[in-house]
Amino acid sequence: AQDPFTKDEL
Amino acid sequence: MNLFRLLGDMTHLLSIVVLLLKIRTVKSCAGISLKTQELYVIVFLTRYLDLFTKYYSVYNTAMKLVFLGTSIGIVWYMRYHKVVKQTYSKDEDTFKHYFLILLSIILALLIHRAFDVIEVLWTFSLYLEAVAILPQLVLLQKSRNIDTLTGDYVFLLGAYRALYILNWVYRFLMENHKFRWIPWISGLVQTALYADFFYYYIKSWKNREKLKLPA
Repeated sequence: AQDPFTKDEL
Repeated sequence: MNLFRLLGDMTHLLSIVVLLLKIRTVKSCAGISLKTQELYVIVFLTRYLDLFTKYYSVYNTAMKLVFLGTSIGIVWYMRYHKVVKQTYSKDEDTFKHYFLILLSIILALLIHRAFDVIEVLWTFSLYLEAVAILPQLVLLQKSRNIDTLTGDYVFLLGAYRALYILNWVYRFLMENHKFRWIPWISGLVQTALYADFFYYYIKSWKNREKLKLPA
């Protein structure tokens, strides 16, 4: 599961 | 992905395109801080460690590769290209950027969300990015005349993180309602550092005059 602070940003 | 973040990433990409355009067409990196460019390589290397371990989307992976590739390419151009390296303002690019790296490492070791290598390095990359523009801004103040492409490059670079702040507001309100203090405060500091540059850039644009920063 994605950690709550997803690092999907650049 | 929301519009603010997409606009932010496109503005960031555009800033790099403008810089590459300047270096490749004019074959000159006068007025560009090599130290800031080196800091950006470190920012991308330490932020994109999950490049091969986590997959979010084609877009995410592609952009990470573009940012890594272009930032390394720019440093290579400024350091090793026979023509371009002659135009580097070596004597004016004097900011002690190693302090910025040291301070960011110390801060990341003190303030982070989790004490594991990836998280601490990711946090370090956010702190470093916030201050990475300082050598460039100092160099601009020393430059007598700032050429248009250099001014546009710095403006776009500052604007991208301002758009990211809007993206964080949007995501907080519409998505996960979670506080992300570290990226938010780093992003606010980063954007604030551009404040006076934005003022002079917009003034020079409105008055149709050459961009000049007070010494």
